[in-house]
Amino acid sequence: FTKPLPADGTERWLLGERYLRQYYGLQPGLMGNLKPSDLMSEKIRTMQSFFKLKVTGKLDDNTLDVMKKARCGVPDVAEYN
Amino acid sequence: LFPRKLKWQNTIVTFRITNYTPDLEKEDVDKAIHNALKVWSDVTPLKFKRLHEGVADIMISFGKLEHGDHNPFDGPNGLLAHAYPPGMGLGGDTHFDEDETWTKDSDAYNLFLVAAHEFGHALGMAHSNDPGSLMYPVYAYTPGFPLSEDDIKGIQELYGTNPDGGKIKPKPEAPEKCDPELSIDAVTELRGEMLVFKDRYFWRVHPQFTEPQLGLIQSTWPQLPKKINAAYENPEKDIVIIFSGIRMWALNGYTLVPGYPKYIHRLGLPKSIRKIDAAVYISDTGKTLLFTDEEYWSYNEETGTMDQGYPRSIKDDFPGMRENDGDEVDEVDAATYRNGYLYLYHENLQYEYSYNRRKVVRILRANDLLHC
Repeated sequence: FTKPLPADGTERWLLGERYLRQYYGLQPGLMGNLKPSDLMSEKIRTMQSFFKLKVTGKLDDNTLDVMKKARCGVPDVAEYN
Repeated sequence: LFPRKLKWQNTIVTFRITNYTPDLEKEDVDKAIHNALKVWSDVTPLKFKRLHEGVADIMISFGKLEHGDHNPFDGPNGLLAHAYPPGMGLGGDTHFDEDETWTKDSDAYNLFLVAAHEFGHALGMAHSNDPGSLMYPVYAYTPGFPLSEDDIKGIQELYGTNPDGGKIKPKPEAPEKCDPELSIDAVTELRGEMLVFKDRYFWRVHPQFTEPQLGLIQSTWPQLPKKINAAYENPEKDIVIIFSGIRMWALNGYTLVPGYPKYIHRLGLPKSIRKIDAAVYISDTGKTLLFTDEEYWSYNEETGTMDQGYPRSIKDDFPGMRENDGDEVDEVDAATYRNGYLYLYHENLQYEYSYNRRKVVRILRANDLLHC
């Protein structure tokens, strides 16, 4: 389907964090030590339920797979300020 | 829709193309923009007026990375374009990422389709989570009129219907996987996953995930037809054969095998056969069963020939398939094989046929396959 998913954890996190900031209103700098803050897990769950994925709150392969697809830049839930 | 249902207050909306992409001829860009706006004026009272100078409601431009609105693009792929909801100044403006390759065909990324989506935002539409909708956030190339019923419902809630609009044919909304009446068109294994096809869509059922993933057939395989009749996997050859009408395609994983499509009659079927309803590979025998109307054929994968003594009657060889009202079932929509059991799908039911006991031993709902 899409380019191979990033193997190492850091790249996965950065991709996920960038995606959630862009489309789900995640505030920057909530990464901590690459551990999903509660807020980040909540944003992941919001994104997973929007795309009808299994809601895990984690950046699993299926979720990252969707995050890597070409898409529109308008946020999915947060109001466009 | 966006919060507060933002919309333009008058039905004449102006637009201006302020620059062009080098990927396409100028007139191709003009045409893509015109057709993308027409998609929305076809179903509402809205009219679009083009300006060649000054400030228009919808200012259209191509730009890279940071392009003046503090909402930077990200280079090739990923983020393709964005647009702002109706309003003063930046409101309605639509920007395309010049780092993408813009096309006028099925190659990524088709400018008309992305523009039609972005103008949806410029008119007040937010994203839809129906994968068959134009307002779905992920790019998917599909030919034809791009609006689904979901898109039309949304835009007409803002602006009403088009009083003199011709009859347009919206795309049907995505099937509801747990609808008890759900029937399926085809089903096949693919390297341990299960693909379930219905209309323009398919579900990917992965053994590790409880939630099947819904997608559009043509956004994954643009060369396949919108709707397919049957599919089966031959794991020995690591290929999946997809049937639609009198043609068949071969998939190796998710890539199409060159040299296809071929005619189904290459398998040894008579020309009178115009479509295959269901197909399944029986790993214990190395035979593929092909179901056509009330009969079925047996194809020897090793020799590449049809077995003698076929076609045979489905009703005679797979007794015990009965509908809810007791009528005998003599046709099949889809078929799979697992651990000595043949699963035959007809309408909203699936029949578990035991080869050992030579009869149907269980009847389930078809969407039991989709964890419903």
